[in-house]
Amino acid sequence: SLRCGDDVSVCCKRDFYIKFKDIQWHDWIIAPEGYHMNYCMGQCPQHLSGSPGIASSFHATVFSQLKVNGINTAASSCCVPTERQPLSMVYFNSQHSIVKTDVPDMIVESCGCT
Amino acid sequence: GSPGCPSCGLPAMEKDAEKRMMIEIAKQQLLDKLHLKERPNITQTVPRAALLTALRKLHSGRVRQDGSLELENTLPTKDQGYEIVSFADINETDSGDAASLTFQFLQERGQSIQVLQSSLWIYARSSEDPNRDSRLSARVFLSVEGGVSGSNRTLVMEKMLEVQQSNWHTFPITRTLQAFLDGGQRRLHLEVSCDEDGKNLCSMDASSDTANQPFLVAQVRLRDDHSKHSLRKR
Repeated sequence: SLRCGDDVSVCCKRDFYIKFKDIQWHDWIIAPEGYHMNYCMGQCPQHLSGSPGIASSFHATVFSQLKVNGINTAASSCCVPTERQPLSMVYFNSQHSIVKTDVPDMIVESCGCT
Repeated sequence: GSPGCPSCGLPAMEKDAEKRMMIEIAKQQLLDKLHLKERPNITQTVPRAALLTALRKLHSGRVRQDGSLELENTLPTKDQGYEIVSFADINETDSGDAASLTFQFLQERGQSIQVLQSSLWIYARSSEDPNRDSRLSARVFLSVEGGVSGSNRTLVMEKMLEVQQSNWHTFPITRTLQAFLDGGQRRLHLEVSCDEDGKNLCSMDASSDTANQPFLVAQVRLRDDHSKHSLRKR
């Protein structure tokens, strides 16, 4: 999985961190101090399609054969998260109770082309 | 060049505009995942000392500074379980022999909560008389809303405490809390008595002793139709 830089135009992961204090949300979110959201961006040219997400599937094999034989499938490949991590949060809810919850799929760890 | 794929097809944006857009997306994602329509408006917060004590007790070694998880001893994320920490409002009882604690729980209409585990955390002060037995009987009562203290209360549990030194003690109240939530009530009234010669070692002055404010912890999850079905099958 590529990390986005100035010279990367293909599908990559861009680091993105929000400090809750900067958006005035630190009064109701107790922990953590910020959110490493990250996101995916960049082009998915045809030769990158199916990597790494569906490389081992039957569907991917068929798709590769179509590409090798130069058949235009009219399918567009998309740069998407392929791995995510949960985020543990402690916060005040609307009823002013303190809630601790582990929210799944919040932090993008890697990106790939569908 | 990839129609229908937002991450590929986005036109290049100004850096500031991109940052503003991502912040809005992040805010919306956080609210959606926490099932909140808007950010809670916090007007009265729990004293910071009380909060820090409770969190230290509960989460030491489980949540790292950046919010990522030590996966041991946590609920599997697929269960979507969460924990509630609620601090007590402390009232004087008529009889004066028990600390009266009120916890407020508001449930969304039509929402049903399953209590997996719940404990009441009480700070008991050490006995002032060094010659006394260091063990002391503590009793937790459930009192009925609107009832006169002492006349309308049920014993929930009794436990022997070691009070040679001041310390925190836990009282499991899973079934009591589940029954309370199933009854659709809002305010849970508990009374705690650790009586030593007419002096309650579990009572506290809320204004001067905020770090030792009693609190209740509940590990809960939302009930859904699927889990009800699984329960019936079993």
